[in-house]
Amino acid sequence: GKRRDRRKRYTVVGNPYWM
Amino acid sequence: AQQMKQKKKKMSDEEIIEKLRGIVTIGDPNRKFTKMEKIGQGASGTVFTAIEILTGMEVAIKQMNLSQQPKKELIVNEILVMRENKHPNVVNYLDSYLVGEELWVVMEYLPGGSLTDVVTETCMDEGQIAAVCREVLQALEFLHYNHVIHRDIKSDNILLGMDGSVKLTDFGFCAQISPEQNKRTTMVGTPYWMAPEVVTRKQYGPKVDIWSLGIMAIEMIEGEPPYLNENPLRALYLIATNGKPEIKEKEKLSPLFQDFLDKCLECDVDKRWSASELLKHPFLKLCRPLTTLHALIVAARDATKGH
Repeated sequence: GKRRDRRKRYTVVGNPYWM
Repeated sequence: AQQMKQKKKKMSDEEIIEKLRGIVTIGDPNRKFTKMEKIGQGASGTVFTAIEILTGMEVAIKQMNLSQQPKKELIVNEILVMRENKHPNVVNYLDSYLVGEELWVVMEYLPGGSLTDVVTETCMDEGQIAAVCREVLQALEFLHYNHVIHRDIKSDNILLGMDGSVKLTDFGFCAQISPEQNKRTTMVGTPYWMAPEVVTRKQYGPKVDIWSLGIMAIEMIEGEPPYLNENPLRALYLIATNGKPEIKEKEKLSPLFQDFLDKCLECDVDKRWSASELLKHPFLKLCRPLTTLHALIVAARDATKGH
């Protein structure tokens, strides 16, 4: 089965914390 | 200055809550609905299934705690857009309630789950991919005609009925454009599905949804978007520098499908086709009946249960 990483699929608005 | 800024934001929160009170239905939803099962958890809230006591109809309820919402105006926008933009390929908004700080948004429930389960757990053929693309393009043509940009097109936001019906959901991040302001610059969306013009912070318009649809078509081929194995920041860099992503074994796809992808994943926005143009693309002549999605939905559900 193909891998799914939930955190990476969250929507971002403006500057996310990791930018 | 800090206090003034804080006061300004505070006031606008109260204004938003006041505005919400004018939109929502008055009354306690706990007396109208019996909550059943939690089916989703997103950044903005939790989604449950529920039964409407009066009719026995199964509905989906998105529950959000307003105090935890950094951008409350997006919630008002979501309700207004869904309420005023009814379409067979858009999840139907039914009602909303404000219970103290908790906002309940009641919507149509589609038991087939999201397209993500189907793309990650099963293999779709080109006829099925074409059918899903056609249904989403119909929704986008309607929304763009009504000056709405969804801004978060991805398989997670495509819901399926057991009959294979395909509907777009989650308008929490959409933008309403106007003749005076038909462009936006705020970076909104999910990194791996973002168009280059969004990533490079240029002004963007409705065609960002078309790029994201192209990425979603890649999901339907490969099971996930390009660069998902990278961290989001690196993915944005790769989108900005590579532009159109590589598709593994692209030669195995039909020429019509390859051309359809090229029209969606065109970096030059003016050359990128619109939803209306894509609805006339010959690739969509390969569409198989939506009912053929039923077997995939059941298989995906069994597979996810198995996990």
